[in-house]
Amino acid sequence: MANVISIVNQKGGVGKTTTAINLAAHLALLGQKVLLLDLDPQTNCTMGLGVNHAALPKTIYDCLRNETELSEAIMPTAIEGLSLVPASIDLAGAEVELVTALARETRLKRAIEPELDNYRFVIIDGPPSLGLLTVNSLTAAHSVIIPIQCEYYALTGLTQLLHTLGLIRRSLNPELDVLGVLLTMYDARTKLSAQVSEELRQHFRGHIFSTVIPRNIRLTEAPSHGQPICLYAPDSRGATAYSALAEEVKQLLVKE
Amino acid sequence: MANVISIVNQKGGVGKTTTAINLAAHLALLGQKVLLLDLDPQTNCTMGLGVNHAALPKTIYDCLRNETELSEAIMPTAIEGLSLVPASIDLAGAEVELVTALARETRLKRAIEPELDNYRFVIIDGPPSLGLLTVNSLTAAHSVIIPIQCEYYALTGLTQLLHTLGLIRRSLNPELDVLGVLLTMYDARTKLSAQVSEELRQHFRGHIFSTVIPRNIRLTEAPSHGQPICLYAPDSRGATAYSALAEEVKQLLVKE
Ligand SMILES: Nc1ncnc2c1ncn2[C@@H]1O[C@H](COP(=O)(O)OP(=O)(O)OP(=O)(O)O)[C@@H](O)[C@H]1O
Ligand SMILES: Nc1ncnc2c1ncn2[C@@H]1O[C@H](COP(=O)(O)OP(=O)(O)OP(=O)(O)O)[C@@H](O)[C@H]1O
Ligand SMILES: [Mg+2]
Ligand SMILES: [Mg+2]
Repeated sequence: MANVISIVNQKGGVGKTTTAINLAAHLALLGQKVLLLDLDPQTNCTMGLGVNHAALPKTIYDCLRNETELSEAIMPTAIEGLSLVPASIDLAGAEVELVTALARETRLKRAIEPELDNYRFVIIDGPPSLGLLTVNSLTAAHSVIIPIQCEYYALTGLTQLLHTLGLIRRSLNPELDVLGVLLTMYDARTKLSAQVSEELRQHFRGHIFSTVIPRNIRLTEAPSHGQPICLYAPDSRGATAYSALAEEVKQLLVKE
Repeated sequence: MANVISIVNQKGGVGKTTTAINLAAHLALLGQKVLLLDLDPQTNCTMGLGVNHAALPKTIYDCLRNETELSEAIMPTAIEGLSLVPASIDLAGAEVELVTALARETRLKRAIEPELDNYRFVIIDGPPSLGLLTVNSLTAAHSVIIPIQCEYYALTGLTQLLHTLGLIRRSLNPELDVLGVLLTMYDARTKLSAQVSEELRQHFRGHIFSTVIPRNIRLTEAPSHGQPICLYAPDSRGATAYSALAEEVKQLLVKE
């Protein structure tokens, strides 16, 4: 049975997509069978793997509208063991279309259920908001990873997010647990990163991954080559960090 | 009569809040009377000016619910000529609450109308999404500034955003015009910034500000001190860039 992990934070630009792509790729390199699912209308996850989001037969949007089985939208990637469910920009319409739909919060959960025995991990990327797409992701997930940028605005967002997770747990998904908070874009040149990290350790009682993702130019460049960091720059600090994160996630979730 | 400018981009973390705060502050330094309005439930604009978003009597949320005049929520800042309408996190509820409200798209436009003769500029910061709060901002605005991060994912977002602006123009605000696209976080160390900027100039027919905001550590640090860059590090490259932007915006909009 797959571990379904939602990468979530309504604060924008904190490294959700970068984490979804590179964690999924490194878990596949560790021999795990992984399904990466793009639930963001910006289609960044799909683009970051070099897929043209405008020329796809089936996407997650068709699955949410109950018109397509998830298996019809699944496509292979350049990494052995990693498959992708792509997004297209008409997903932006789903937020509005789902408002009046029946069982609107559990559409994604029902769409991925038939595939849960085919993968060890399902990683879901999402938009920077707490709307219906994120609610679908949190309802389908067993656990969440919260990327937090080591910059000033990072911490208020966390309080709001934990509040929303509590609402989801009470009404839609009692099992939902926080796998951990991941510090991203850590910049050793400035005291700010250390200050944010220190403040997080004081205020947040949950698990903080010991892996910290450094700010690394290679991670910015990789998506423009349509490749995860393990293919674009396997010896970079970015690749080393995401490889260490994949080990940590595997240790936490894969019972040998 | 005020020029109402909405800072908008549904892509997260591109520098919307940083642009809103520092453009507003530098316009005030140029002797303009400026009202900065925080329409993001993350309250980053409010925090970036050192205001405690949890201890406010009145915020933009109360104004949208028609319970308070905007004038009651306006507060002074450390900069002469710059006033703030703060946000609180209960603004997150507005997206849902407004869905069934009457004339839900024009709430902000009607709330700010009585103040338009008291300011030369009204600058509106918003969330990284195209929901009802952003629609309110775009309906109240005369023009928009679109910050674009010089990184790979920046350009798809622009196509979607221009599409949304077209919809707003046709149904809610025929006058809405794009004042310009602003390149942010430009990093001369990597070819990527130059590539994104080149691609933008080829594909985007509208106005691109000649001011480019460099990636500058001082801009990251300033909000943690509750100050705009002009107070925190007035000689930094970040302050120089936002000062140049304010000049450009003033030239475009203020007819002597
Ligand atoms: N550790 C890092 N070092 C340097 N750049 C990074 C790092 N992580 C992400 N980036 C870059 O920062 C930008 C934002 O990252 P990303 O798109 O992954 O964030 P996001 O949270 O998914 O954004 P959104 O909220 O819009 O979905 C991207 O251009 C990405 O390439
Ligand atoms: N030119 C710059 N150089 C360095 N850091 C910057 C620059 N502009 C913004 N930042 C930092 O990058 C982060 C994202 O910027 P900001 O919060 O302004 O983006 P945003 O678009 O408002 O994000 P959101 O989509 O969440 O509203 C912040 O921590 C900010 O301090
Ligand atoms: Mg993303
Ligand atoms: Mg912001």
